[in-house]
Amino acid sequence: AKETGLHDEL
Amino acid sequence: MNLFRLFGDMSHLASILLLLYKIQTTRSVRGLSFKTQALYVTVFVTRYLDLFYDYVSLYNSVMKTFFITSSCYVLYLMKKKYRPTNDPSIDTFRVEYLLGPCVLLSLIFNYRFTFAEILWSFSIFLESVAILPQLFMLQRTGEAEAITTHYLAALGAYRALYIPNWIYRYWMEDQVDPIAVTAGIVQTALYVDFFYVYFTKVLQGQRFELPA
Repeated sequence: AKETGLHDEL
Repeated sequence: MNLFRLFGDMSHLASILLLLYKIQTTRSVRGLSFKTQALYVTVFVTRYLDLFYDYVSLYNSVMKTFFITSSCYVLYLMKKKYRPTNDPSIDTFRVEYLLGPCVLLSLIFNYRFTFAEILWSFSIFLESVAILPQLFMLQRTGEAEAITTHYLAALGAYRALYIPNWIYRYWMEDQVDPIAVTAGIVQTALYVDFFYVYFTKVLQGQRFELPA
């Protein structure tokens, strides 16, 4: 699994 | 977007509508912690700064804008419009004890050591404990209006639904966000006691009352 940090969640 | 997250977000939306409904119909902010509401404004403002430089989707932007404006509006209702019904003397949780550790944690755990990412991390940690002044107040007074408990239940359900959302994303999208997951599990755990009383009393038609 890759870490996101994309912050597409609220 | 998966159904767990969609229902989680809808539950979050519903919780705020319930909160506004409670204030407007009872014309009172009694039983609500100003500190918790002020912490939510802090959470939303520090997390959603990316509204200005990072576009995710229309849904994302609309929800972020709604959460910022509605939480600020609640503060206005508590401090101005219904100020006489607010009782700071029972809202005694020391928020410094939450803010300090959250600043520290965000400096240690973040995805990049940049201002925006540290603020994002801070908001995640702060959200996980922002409900504590409210739960502490509930504990102190030992009872609550049914509508207030529905607000808290919707807020707790929102957090609980994000957990299956993360499990889904881990399996289906190979995505994992360790900071959000850790803080989210802590946040959900804080509601366990509340949910126990909510299910065994409020949903059985009894008053929300804690044993003395």
